[in-house]
Amino acid sequence: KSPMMNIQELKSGLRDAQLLNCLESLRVSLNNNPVSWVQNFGAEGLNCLLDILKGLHDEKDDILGPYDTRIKHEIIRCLKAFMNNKFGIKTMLETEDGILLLARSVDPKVPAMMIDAIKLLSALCILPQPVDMHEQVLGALTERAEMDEVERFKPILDGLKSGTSVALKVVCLQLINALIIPADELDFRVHIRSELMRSGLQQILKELRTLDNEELLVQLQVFEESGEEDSADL
Amino acid sequence: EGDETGVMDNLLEALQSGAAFRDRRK
Repeated sequence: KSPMMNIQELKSGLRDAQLLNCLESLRVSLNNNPVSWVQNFGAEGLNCLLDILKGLHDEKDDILGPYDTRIKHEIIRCLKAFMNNKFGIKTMLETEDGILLLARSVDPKVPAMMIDAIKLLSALCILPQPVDMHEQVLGALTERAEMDEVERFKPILDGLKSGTSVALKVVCLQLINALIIPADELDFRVHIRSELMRSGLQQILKELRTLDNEELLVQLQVFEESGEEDSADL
Repeated sequence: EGDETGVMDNLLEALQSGAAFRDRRK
């Protein structure tokens, strides 16, 4: 199927199994075709995906059908495939609410989707250009939290609490590192760390240190070492 | 410019290994 045929299908109002099939096929195409195929899918295709994702995020949980959670996750996977080149990342950053929709996908009730959404947000934070990406991601997490009337780091801290998978814990700590470390200003880094600690990270860190997992250890060390360096600078 | 694939994969690998953060701090 050509990029245009995919776009037409996404615009045709497919639902449930048919929409999920369409998205799975699109993800394979985005992953396996040359970047020129992704470019032809382009901003129009990306906006189709984001429109569907926004529609599902805007629905109340009790109205969502059995396919809708899988559809949301499959869209996140498509976004990852779309953003696996400079054109895709640039096009995503030019959208009005692409980052906010990723932030809204950080949902501890759907851990597998949360993992994929957090990975994309973390990657955006460490982009060398634009320089303020970590602030944009933090802004999106803040806006999302305001919509849900919760503390802005609650979903991430919920992902780190006991009972969640190690894979989820690793990416949550990775996002915390990606939000703090790229910041140039010492005051900003200290402020965010302090807010996280007050919101419950201090207690959670004690539990994380008892887990024997190499990837988690990497993120813990990064977090602790950067904190120690900043304390010394202060 | 913009024709290469694997950009996101590379970013995710750098995050996972911690290399992304070591690069930024020093």
